[in-house]
Order: sequence, then C-alpha cells, then structure tokens
Amino acid sequence: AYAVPILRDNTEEENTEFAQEYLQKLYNLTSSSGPNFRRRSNELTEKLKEMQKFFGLQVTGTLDSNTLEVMKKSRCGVPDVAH
Amino acid sequence: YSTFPGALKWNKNSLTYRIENYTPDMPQADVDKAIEKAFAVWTKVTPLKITQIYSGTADIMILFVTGDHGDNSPFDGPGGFLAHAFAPSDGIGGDTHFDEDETFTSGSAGYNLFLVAAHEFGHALGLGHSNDPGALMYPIYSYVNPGTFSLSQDDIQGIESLYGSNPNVPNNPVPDAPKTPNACDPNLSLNAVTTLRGEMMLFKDRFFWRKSPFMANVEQYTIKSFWPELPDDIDAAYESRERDLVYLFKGNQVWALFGYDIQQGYPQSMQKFGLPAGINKIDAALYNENTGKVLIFVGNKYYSYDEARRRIDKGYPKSIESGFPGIGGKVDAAVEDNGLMYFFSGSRMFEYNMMSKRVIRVLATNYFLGC
Repeated sequence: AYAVPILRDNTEEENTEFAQEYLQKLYNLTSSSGPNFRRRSNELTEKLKEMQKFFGLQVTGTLDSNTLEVMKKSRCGVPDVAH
Repeated sequence: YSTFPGALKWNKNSLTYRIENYTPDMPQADVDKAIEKAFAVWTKVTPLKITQIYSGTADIMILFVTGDHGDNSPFDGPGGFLAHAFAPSDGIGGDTHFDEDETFTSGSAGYNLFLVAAHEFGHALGLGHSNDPGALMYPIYSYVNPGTFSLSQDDIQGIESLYGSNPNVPNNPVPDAPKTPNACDPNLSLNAVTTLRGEMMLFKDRFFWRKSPFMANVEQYTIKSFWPELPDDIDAAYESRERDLVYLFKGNQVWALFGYDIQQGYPQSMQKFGLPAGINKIDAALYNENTGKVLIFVGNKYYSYDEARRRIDKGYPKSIESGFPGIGGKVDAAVEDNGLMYFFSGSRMFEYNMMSKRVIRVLATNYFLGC
C-alpha cells in the first residue's frame, strides 16, 4: 500500500495564496518562496497577526474565516503599514 | 489615524490637480464634480487651496487605469483594490490612480467615486490608513450617503496634525464631526441588541459590534460595510429562533437577515406585527425562548407578539414596570441570552430572571463589549 497524497482542498490552497498576496502588497510580507520554510512560515504568521490586529480581529496568526472575509472586502490599494 | 514615515506632507498650501483621463462609467461633468467635492472635504478643514489645471504637470495627477500601469503597483481587476495614491513628494508623489476595471458612480451602485476619491486624496495629502472603522481613511470601502458625508474626528485630527486647521473656520476641530462609538466609554448607550446564531450584535449609530462566543475580542464595523441596504441608527432587533431570521426595525419598517444575508422582499411595514395603528417606531424587542413570544417595547409599555399566530396577544400593552419590576420605565434595547434577559437603558444594563421575575444584576451597558 502506498500513501496517496491527500490533495488539500483546492479552495484552501487558493485562499492561502490569496492571503499571501494580500499580505505582500499591504503588510510588507517578503516573497513567499525561498529555501527557509520555517522562517517564511513564521513571517506569514506574524504578518497575519499584524493584519488581524489592525482590523480589530481575533489575533490568531491563522487564516480563519473572519480574517479571510475582511481580506476579500473591496478596499484601497495603499499598504496599511508604511512600505 | 496614521501618516507616512517622516510625516510626508506638501511644503506649500496651494496645490494643483489635473484629471488626465476620464472613466466612461460616468458623465465627464459628474467626474469633475466628484473630484472637486472630494478635495473640498480636505480643504474645508485645512489651510490648503487645491485648484484644477487642464494641461501640464500638476502636483496631483489623476488617472483611470487598469492592471499593470507602470508604477509597480498593478491593479487586480474588478473588486479587491479600487484605487491608490502616492504620498506627497515631487514626481509621482500625490498622484492618484483609479482602477478602471471597477464601476464608479455618483450614487450607491458600484463604487461611489466621490467617496473613493476623498479617501485617496487623504493619502495624496499625507495620511496613511486609520483603523477606526468610522474614519474616511479606513482602508475598506463602505458606502455612505455623499449628501450627509462628513469627516470623522479621527480624519480631522490626522490632517490637522500635518497642516493645522483652516484659519477661516472659527472653531476647530470641526465640532460636529462624528466620533466612532468607543466600546469602553462608560456612558455608552445602545440602539439595539440581538443574537445571531450564537453571536451577539450590538448596534450604535452607524456601527455595530460583533461578539462571538469563540473569540475573546469584539469586532466593530459600520452597518453599511456588511449591509449597504440597511439604514443607520436602527431602533430595535431580535432573533427569531423559529424562523432562523434576525429582524431589524427602524421607524415603521422591518428588515430580515438570514445569517449575514438580507432576506429578499424586505423592508416590510412593521404593521405586519399587528401593533396598534399610530405606533411608528419601537424602542426594543426580544425573543423569549421559553414562551416563543416576541416582547416589543414602546415607551413605558410592552406588547407580546405570538409569531405562530402572527398577532399581538390579548391583554396587551402592559406597563414595563408591572411586567419587569426594577428595570425602570423605558428601554433602549433588549436581548435574551442563555436564559436571562438583558435590558439596556442609557449606560446601565439590567440582567433579569424571567422565572423569579426580578433583576439579578445591574451592569454597565458595555458589559458584553469586553472592556
């Protein structure tokens, strides 16, 4: 028997990519690719917390439905933190 | 509010703007008017003078563009980013770009150009984003009637921190600029409170707080950022567990929410609740889970509405004092939660036990807001 890769839910993948792009443009997340997975993952968590704090959301560092809902609202394209 | 690093600002009070091209969404004259009004929002509270020029390079160049338009900040098609502007400086500084893939209008459809432009010109003059949901400089778009629009205190304090106040306007900051309700204001009073599928929603002015049992903190939003069709300053609200609907009242109209969606076919007349003619506004409403009745509060009286029979029960109205001794004569808002009733009156909230028919605790109105 061999482990069949469990395809993560496509939507989850898309949401994660969407969130990374949002944080890159508005919260100075550096590029989401690169060798050091742990460092990248930590930075993503920190930037998520920064965005959640700005919008008065529960600061979880995880991409919960509330956070995603706010990310999907139409808005201004100027970063929320000074570039 | 926030400003850009180094508090970037224009070192002159007379600025120019030029509309380089026009969106086909609106008549050109309407675009001119929206842009002019949007600048006026800021010149009214500062010493700044901002005039339109029709050729050459202006301090603030205004463009309608799509996708990648050469400034390293590409737009993203319909929705998402609506526009952006650059902080004060020479060259691209102050320039303001609108995403032509959006639909801009003079009304509430699509995105109101005046509102988007007023926000972007805040950036063009040196303001960053604010995390005050009632501020113009809040990053998320939320429609408000341009006819009644005014900068919030937060916006005014921000722009005046850069340019000072308008010497020609007698009292500053503008006294009637709206302030966003503060959850921790000890004098806070509320317009309406309801549950919604386990969450609690507390309404005040054009805002509401959303409290979830799963989250420690409470989130504040403008009503219109969730439901553009709903009015501000609602009077009352209750959740019908039977119908899984939340009813929201203002004046003699009622709206219904199914989850976070506005139910089709609303608003309807409040008369459907069978209240006596002449009642054009209620103060509060709550759903009594024990009896399945809806208690509707009007002045110092209350009615019991039977949802199944769709009519007011016999023997009503009764005086609030007789029905709920100890909570005072009139209520602003009411809600049932975990088998207890909560009556809000000014800055006080009465926790009431329907079984023992007595007030258990007198708490602050902002008790649920996690201060």
